[in-house]
Amino acid sequence: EVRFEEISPADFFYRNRDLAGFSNPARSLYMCIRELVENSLDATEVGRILPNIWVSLESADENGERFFTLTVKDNGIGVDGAMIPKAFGTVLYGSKYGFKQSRGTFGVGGTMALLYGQITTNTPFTVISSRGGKEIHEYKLMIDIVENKPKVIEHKVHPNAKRWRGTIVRVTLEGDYSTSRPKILSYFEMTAVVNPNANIVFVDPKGRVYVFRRVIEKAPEPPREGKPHPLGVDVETVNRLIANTKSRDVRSFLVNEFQRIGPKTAEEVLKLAGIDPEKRVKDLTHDEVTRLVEAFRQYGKFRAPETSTLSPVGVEFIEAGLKSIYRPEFLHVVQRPPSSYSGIPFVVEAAIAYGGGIEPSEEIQLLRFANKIPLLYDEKADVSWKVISERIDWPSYKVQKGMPVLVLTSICSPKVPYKTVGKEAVSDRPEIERELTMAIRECARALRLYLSQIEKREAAKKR
Amino acid sequence: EVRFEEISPADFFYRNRDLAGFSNPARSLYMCIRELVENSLDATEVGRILPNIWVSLESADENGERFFTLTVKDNGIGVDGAMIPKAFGTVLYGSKYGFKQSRGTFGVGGTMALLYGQITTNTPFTVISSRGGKEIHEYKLMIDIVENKPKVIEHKVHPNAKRWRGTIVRVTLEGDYSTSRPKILSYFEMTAVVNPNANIVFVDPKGRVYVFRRVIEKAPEPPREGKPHPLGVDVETVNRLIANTKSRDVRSFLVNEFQRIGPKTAEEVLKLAGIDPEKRVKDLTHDEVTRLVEAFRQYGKFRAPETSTLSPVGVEFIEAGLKSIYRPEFLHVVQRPPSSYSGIPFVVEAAIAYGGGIEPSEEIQLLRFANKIPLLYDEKADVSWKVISERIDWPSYKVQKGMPVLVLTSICSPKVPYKTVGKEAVSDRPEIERELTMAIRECARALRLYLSQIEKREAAKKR
Ligand SMILES: Nc1ncnc2c1ncn2[C@@H]1O[C@H](COP(=O)(O)OP(=O)(O)OP(=O)(O)O)[C@@H](O)[C@H]1O
Ligand SMILES: Nc1ncnc2c1ncn2[C@@H]1O[C@H](COP(=O)(O)OP(=O)(O)OP(=O)(O)O)[C@@H](O)[C@H]1O
Ligand SMILES: [Mg+2]
Ligand SMILES: [Mg+2]
Repeated sequence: EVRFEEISPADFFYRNRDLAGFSNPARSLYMCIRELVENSLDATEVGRILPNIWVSLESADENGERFFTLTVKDNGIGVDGAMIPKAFGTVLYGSKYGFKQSRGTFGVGGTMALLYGQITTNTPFTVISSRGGKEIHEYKLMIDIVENKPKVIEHKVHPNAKRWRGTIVRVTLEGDYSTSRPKILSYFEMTAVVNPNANIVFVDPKGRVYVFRRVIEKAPEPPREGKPHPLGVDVETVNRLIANTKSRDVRSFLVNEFQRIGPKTAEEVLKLAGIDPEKRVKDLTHDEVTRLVEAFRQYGKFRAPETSTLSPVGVEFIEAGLKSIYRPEFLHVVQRPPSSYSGIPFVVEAAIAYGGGIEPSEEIQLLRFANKIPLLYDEKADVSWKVISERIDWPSYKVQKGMPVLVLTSICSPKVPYKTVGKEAVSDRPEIERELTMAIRECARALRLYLSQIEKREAAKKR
Repeated sequence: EVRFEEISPADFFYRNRDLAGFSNPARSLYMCIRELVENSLDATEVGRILPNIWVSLESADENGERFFTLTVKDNGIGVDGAMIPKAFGTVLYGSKYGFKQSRGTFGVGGTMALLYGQITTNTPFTVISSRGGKEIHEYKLMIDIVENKPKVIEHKVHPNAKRWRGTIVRVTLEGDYSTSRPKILSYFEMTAVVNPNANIVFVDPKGRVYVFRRVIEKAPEPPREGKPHPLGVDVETVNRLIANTKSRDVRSFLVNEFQRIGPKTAEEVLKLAGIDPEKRVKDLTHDEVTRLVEAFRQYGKFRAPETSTLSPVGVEFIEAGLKSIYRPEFLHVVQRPPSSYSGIPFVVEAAIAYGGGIEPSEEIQLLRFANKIPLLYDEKADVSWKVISERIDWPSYKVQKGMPVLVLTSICSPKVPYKTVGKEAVSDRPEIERELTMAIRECARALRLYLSQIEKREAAKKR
């Protein structure tokens, strides 16, 4: 009476789609839009392309209340014709598993959005893409959820006369636009704040057109894949590096496969671990690998992780984005120096804006970003919320309830410690919490200066 | 420069172990204990066995501060010798994927605990088990994380002279007992509250022995696997039922594969969907399946889901458990009638205890349970917290800050809408929220009666 079963990752997320954020039609519609838009922004950023993202949501039933067709089109690097079925039809398959900052990270999101459309409407989805070569590939696909494999319903190849490069994804799904609309519009607005170099157009089911125009003509340097830092590995990762390395002896293995380890450091670490530097690395015993990782922890003199895997938003972009959307009368933006948690580099940016187009509000308005993704749910579970509600003494900065104050936080890392697959809240790692606190206090000090100047002026007027 | 990769589910949870609750050594130690204890309780409940659970945590390094060996032994139904490697060494493999209430549900937890031990200590784990037959199987295993497969390091078969039946799991892991200890002890205490028929012994690294004795000699009726309810399916599930059914025509398919559909109801639903009842079910078109699911939604006259898939804690067990641990001076326990959300049955139980061994506290103490699992983290994200902080007008029930009040909530369902794989908070489905509100208000009314009686007595004394 005990029956064992194995299920595929697609089946796991199908049965437990709450875990991926697809809990009800309004939230699921939001998730579909964000997962596809984030894929499009990744595809432009990795190619250092100024993003043009076009999103349309059309009614797919007569009442226009329950079923919608979502189309997302971008001018990104496109997907290889041969790769399209697996990229969009397989869970835990993607191009973002390397160690560098990216919006995507799990290999789940885009596929989940298309899977959700499939299970609510029983219709295939369409992917059209080209890398700018001679051909445009068009697929109609469904997902074999039990097997976690794509099913090609139709495949056409078109000649690419104009050498178009980009991707179009179209899916029909059950949603609830009237409930979801405020969050969807906030998502586009916040996306525009941290991507002021993007043209974003959203056409909604009622035909309303929302345009966010590019205000900066720059594309940031994309992050580059990095080697692991010795403080960021465990025995499993070291065993995999050993299995794949071309290095012969342990010393050159350390120098070649890790960042921040030169020949001298390698010798010192190996001495601490009691391992002969000349020993063939593929001959290391179980015990020796464990001692090596332990020696990494004890060595204590590694330089901080490299930052080439990072691509922060940047003070200039945050200023341009906040000004373009909110026209605040006061604005202060801070980018902290890079830091790290558990051997993983990260950088925190923060901004405080006051007045102008910002509405007075009972509670401080918080815009949260992680890897340039707007986070709109689970605010109370997020480390940024914890910082602004527990670590900042707002009255000491002259900030009272009901003031028009907006705080922006941005965390960038090749590995953001999200709390859920749905990427809505960031865990309160002590190092991240500390960096956010420093950044927000710095902005708050600037705000206090501004507010006292206003006070003085008001006092002078009265006299 | 775009490199596609596919990763296994074990690799996914290895890279993102935060998502499964394994975020730092203190929390990971807690997770290992709970995942193994919950597996043991499932193994006794499914066999209707009075649980004897023995847990020992021993220091595994000289200081006793950082590495521990955890052993969990139960008298449950055991695991078949041939099944042991996959059950413990493969993620998304388990015996709890059927539609009935169980503590386990994802096929991840126990394997994750053992995986965590492996990556922090590079040592194999041990599983010893017998189903009470002639043999006891003993395995030393590791997990091939990249392939999501077990690696058998050693396998011994012992004769089972005394016909012992049960399972022993032993793993060495990095932890932080001093930080984790309060939560671990609360976990055992809360487990004893809803399992008063269990003998639980916990021996900690300092040699302290914590005993929770059985106070009820009953084993509840285990839940039974049920057929899906028409309101609980989508086209994917219907397509799978069609693929596996032995039924010939659509009408008998509906009657045989679903609960709450008799021949007459089947005819009415098929009329609504515009499908001929005599049609061969395996000939149904894409469109017809979609119309069938739509007709389920519109029919509106299905009886509520069956409750044989449920196994609530029970008023008697909750009373016995709370009295045994807290000896309150007042106690009121409520079990609501079964309800359902999205075609999935659930039952809510609640209790309010006052005084006795309950400490006065600034905020109301909340003990949360889902499928008899104590939930100790993410309180503010949980639906029970939302109800007691937003839906109950405590002063109107004479409850003031600083009173010794404890609220217990228990949600049981074949599918609890957990927010995370780490099972710490339940989503606020409206139906669940409403049932919790009703249950707690009923207990609060009883408390108000008791508190006013106390007031009267105090007033009488003064005169
Ligand atoms: N618009 C697009 N342009 C180019 N490539 C894309 C696009 N959308 C998806 N892809 C490719 O498909 C892969 C899978 O996408 P998916 O969203 O499922 O996972 P991911 O983005 O890697 O991770 P996450 O689950 O965090 O979103 C991506 O890694 C990317 O290579
Ligand atoms: N102590 C035990 N006694 C009997 N069977 C066990 C025991 N521990 C684990 N198992 C078996 O191993 C399987 C896998 O356990 P695991 O904890 O990984 O997943 P699960 O319990 O099914 O789901 P969850 O991830 O929600 O815990 C279980 O389904 C069960 O069949
Ligand atoms: Mg993605
Ligand atoms: Mg389990």
